[in-house]
Amino acid sequence: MNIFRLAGDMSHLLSVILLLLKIRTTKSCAGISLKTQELYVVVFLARYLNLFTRYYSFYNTVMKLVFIATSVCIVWYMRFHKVVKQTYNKDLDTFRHYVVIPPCFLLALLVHHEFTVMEVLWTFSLYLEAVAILPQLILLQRTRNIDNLTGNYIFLLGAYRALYLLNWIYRFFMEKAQARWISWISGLVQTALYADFFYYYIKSWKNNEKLKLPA
Amino acid sequence: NAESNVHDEL
Repeated sequence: MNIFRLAGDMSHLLSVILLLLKIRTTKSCAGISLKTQELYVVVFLARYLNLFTRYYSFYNTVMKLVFIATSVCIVWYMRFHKVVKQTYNKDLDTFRHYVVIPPCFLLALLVHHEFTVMEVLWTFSLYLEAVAILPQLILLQRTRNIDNLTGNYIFLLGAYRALYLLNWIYRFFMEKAQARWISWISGLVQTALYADFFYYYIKSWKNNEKLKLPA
Repeated sequence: NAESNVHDEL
């Protein structure tokens, strides 16, 4: 495992820990999109089915279980926790997230590496993950006061994707890995969606101002 | 193995 991959995974893990910490300590999920979180549950369940078919490493197995468990846990908090659910910005989180699931699945049926159940589900999870952040970015744009934890959560999530791009470049040149266009392109699309957010996040950080996205 | 190429990623 190269340094970019490890840093990417750690950034992803940290983002989830940060979000859970925000929810548990402030008893609030304000600014967090339930739609995005629900899409992540679908992404992880579809992708990590290979938990049962193939063993890679202890690290790999533990991380998969952590990502499945934490994503379910976050959705549970936002939907069912007596206090937390009342802080959810339901009226602002209006992206109809279920409409992106069928097109992603259809695309996975058409464009994949190999036509097997596991491979199509894996590919579906890549396509879905690429767009899963959209409801969150839309909610963010509608939120007047973005708290630091929410801003940092999205930054870490975007950093995870950007580091994975570096990881693929490293693997391609240093490990002579095969070209994997499906992962690369969907990863590139996913990272590109963060570009605008990154721009304003870094700007606010440099100017020592509160993060605010233009309407 | 072509499959193990990215499938060890998360």
